[in-house]
Amino acid sequence: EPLVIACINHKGGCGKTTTAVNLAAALSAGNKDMEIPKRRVLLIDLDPKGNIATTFGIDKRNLGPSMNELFKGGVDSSSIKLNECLISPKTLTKSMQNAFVRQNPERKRGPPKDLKVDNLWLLPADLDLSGVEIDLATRIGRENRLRLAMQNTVSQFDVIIIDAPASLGLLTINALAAAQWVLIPVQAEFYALENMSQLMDTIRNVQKAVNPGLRLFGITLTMVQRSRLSGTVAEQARKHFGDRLFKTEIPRLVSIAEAPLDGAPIVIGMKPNKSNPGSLAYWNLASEVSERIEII
Amino acid sequence: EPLVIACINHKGGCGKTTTAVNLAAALSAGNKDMEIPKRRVLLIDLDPKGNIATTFGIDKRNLGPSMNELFKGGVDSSSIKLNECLISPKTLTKSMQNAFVRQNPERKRGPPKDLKVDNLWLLPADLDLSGVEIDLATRIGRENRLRLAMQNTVSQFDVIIIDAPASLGLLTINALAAAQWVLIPVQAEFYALENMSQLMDTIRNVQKAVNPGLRLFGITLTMVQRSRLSGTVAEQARKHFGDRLFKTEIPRLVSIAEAPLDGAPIVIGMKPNKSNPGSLAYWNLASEVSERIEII
Ligand SMILES: Nc1ncnc2c1ncn2[C@@H]1O[C@H](COP(=O)(O)OP(=O)(O)OP(=O)(O)O)[C@@H](O)[C@H]1O
Ligand SMILES: Nc1ncnc2c1ncn2[C@@H]1O[C@H](COP(=O)(O)OP(=O)(O)OP(=O)(O)O)[C@@H](O)[C@H]1O
Ligand SMILES: [Mg+2]
Ligand SMILES: [Mg+2]
Repeated sequence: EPLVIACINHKGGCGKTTTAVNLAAALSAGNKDMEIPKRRVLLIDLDPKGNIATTFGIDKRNLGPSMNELFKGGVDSSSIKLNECLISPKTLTKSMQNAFVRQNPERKRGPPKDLKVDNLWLLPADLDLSGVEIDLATRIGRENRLRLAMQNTVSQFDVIIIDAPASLGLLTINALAAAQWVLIPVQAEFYALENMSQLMDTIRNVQKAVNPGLRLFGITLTMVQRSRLSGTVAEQARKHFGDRLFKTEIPRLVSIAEAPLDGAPIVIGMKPNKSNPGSLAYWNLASEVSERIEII
Repeated sequence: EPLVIACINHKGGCGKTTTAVNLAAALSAGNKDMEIPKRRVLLIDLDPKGNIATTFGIDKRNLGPSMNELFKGGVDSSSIKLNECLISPKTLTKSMQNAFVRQNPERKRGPPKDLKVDNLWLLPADLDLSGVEIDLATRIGRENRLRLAMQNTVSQFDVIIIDAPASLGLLTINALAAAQWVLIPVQAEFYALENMSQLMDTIRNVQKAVNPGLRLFGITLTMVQRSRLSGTVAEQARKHFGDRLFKTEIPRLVSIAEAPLDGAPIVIGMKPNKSNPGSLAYWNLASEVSERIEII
């Protein structure tokens, strides 16, 4: 029985994708020193922008059967099985190494040996998912298409992380219906608290109407920098969510944004240590997440 | 005949709202030294997050008839007229001054006299618009609801700026169908160029299928900072879009993000000069936009 976590926030650009990708990569790799066990992780991209494939250097024009077919098929006649749409660790690794070479032609030695993933699978998305979302409105069981597609096909994973788009449309509702846990990345900025309260209302509605088992996994502060807003938002979040707020705060660092230039998310591309504070921050978050997974 | 500009990008958090609000405020105020004439401006918020009302300190729980009613009504029986949903410059000004006082209780002198707008109207949004978007999928003329609502009611404005959400769903399609011009704020980051090309495809589809008159007003680089990515993205954007790329680059500055703490967007809250580079940048962009409006 895999643990299913949806990474949700209708505020744009608050680090959903960066958080989903780095947590998935770290949890799949594990880390002995930090006592994070290896896990088999499936990363599901539910965002038509399809940024996750791009992070790993995957060319979306060469994708095989995809998420879109899973949503478009009839409720019991979906001719595509979820497993047929998955990109394997082997393919992800090859793609990352090719991306490294393509984007760093001046580095003659090529990609580092440890630029790889062993236990991470990806279910990618592409832009057609926008049209799929619009069509989905008229279909029977429209909130449950992802949940249905996941049945009987995902027992081989320990953790499934779903990256949702910045909206409260049917794709996000599908993520909330398919998940057991919600992880909310929050950027400390002017609209953060108002957007949080909108989001909590939506989650409550989904709990009542579609998924009573849905619970809050945690809130994580992202892109943190010194500012009048940072302090206030962090304080309010702590007051409201108590220990649901992860202790690790992810700082705003150009290195985190630029990691995909080297073909991989920062937790893979850089060792977690004092000279790589971006990698260290996401590994620390992964450690907190891993502990929380073990207590659940 | 107002000029209608839609502020569009399905990438989240790239500065659509900040750009829409600051341009609308600057164009409505005008600036003699910068040769920007005063214009009557309508700002339309099409994003269920409703961040624009919040920027001006408007309490969304007290909104009268809203955008949602415009979309929900029958094609010819919409009982609500767009003009009934508008928030006037007088109400916006009062709200900004109250927000200033509420958020700065330690400042005994109260809000500055020039914390006001004279020629800016707002059509606000709230979270129910998410549900409205889902229901819209099954309605006749679903792409044209905003365009219809705008007919016969907006001739009193010189410029209309529409702020769209971070998605390519029906709300954004309505913005593209109702607009004559598209303004694209772009943050120079890893996914920027791929997302741009996805967006241009969507715009082309809307041009073919729904709005042949739609044209590109311009591209504007936002949240610019020194980084490997900044240079590459700016260079590629310049190559691809030529003079469609505005010369003004908006720097990443905490002051821009924190301006709403003083009850107003930065172009109203701070004078455009060397000690307020955030305000200066957006006023410079407004000046370029104003010139482009005059040539069109
Ligand atoms: N801690 C950080 N420091 C600096 N840049 C960051 C950080 N986290 C994310 N970024 C960058 O900020 C941008 C937005 O992040 P990301 O795409 O993860 O957000 P998102 O919530 O998934 O956005 P969307 O709403 O568009 O899906 C990306 O270019 C990303 O690389
Ligand atoms: N130039 C800038 N420097 C620093 N912060 C900025 C700048 N422009 C915008 N911001 C802040 O970044 C955040 C995202 O900006 P904004 O909300 O305008 O983007 P958006 O594209 O409208 O997002 P969404 O996709 O959620 O609608 C906001 O908190 C805003 O105040
Ligand atoms: Mg994302
Ligand atoms: Mg916005």
